[in-house]
Amino acid sequence: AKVQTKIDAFYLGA
Amino acid sequence: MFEARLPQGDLLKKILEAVKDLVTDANFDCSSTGISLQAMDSSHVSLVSLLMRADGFDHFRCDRNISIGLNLLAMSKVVRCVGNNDAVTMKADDNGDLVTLMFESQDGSKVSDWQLRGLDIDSERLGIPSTDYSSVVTMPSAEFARICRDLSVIGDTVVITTTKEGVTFASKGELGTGKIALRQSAAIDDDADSPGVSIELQEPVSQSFALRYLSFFTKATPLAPTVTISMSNGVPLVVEYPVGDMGHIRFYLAPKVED
Repeated sequence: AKVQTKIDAFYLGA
Repeated sequence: MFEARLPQGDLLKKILEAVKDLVTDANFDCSSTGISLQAMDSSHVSLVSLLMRADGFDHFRCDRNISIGLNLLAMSKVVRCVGNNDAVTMKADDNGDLVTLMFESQDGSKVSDWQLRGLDIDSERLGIPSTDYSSVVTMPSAEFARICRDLSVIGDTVVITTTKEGVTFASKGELGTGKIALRQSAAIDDDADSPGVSIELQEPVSQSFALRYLSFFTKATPLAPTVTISMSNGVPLVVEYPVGDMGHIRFYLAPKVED
């Protein structure tokens, strides 16, 4: 099954 | 103080329509170079990034950087009152507590003034690296909206695949499957309103995304006749619509991956 990833897991806080 | 006058007020109306269902509260970050906004949806699956450069306004004054926090649903209700040919002026005091929106009709015969209470929004700003994407698809924005709507009938996930032949959008669900393939095509008579499909391909990409979020992004369709979809395997996709010739609105969406 496919799971939804989170956007903030890809981009670190600036 | 902050004061900016946008001659094409309908641009602001279209921007608010594009983001109000995805993001509830957001900061408009104002500096001498323009206005930017970055916000995630409540589930942290997608991110919207707006840029409006100062030179796109016919008057722009920002004495010091301020963040104006606003409830986008409230703002969209006010901005819906903008006539299509109205100019919009935004003003705020130095702490952004009170925001004034003024709409002027083209002939100056009607002026309306609205005030919105600024919000103190503690939002995390993400650092998005500039990326060379493996596949960049440019296509008519209305076609992209239609594909998202049509495939939503079948399933909740779309697999977007690019090859040198073209781009396919595929979905499957309990009812069955659906697949829409687009080949590269030239614009019709170089008509900006009938753009073609073009694909810049460094490497083929195949990734899965939630149709629900892509459908939210297509609320930006009235902003521009074309949309650009940038993808690389294993990273979020970017859906970009130009905002006049003054900037852009970009939507980032995290992929669905195999468990």
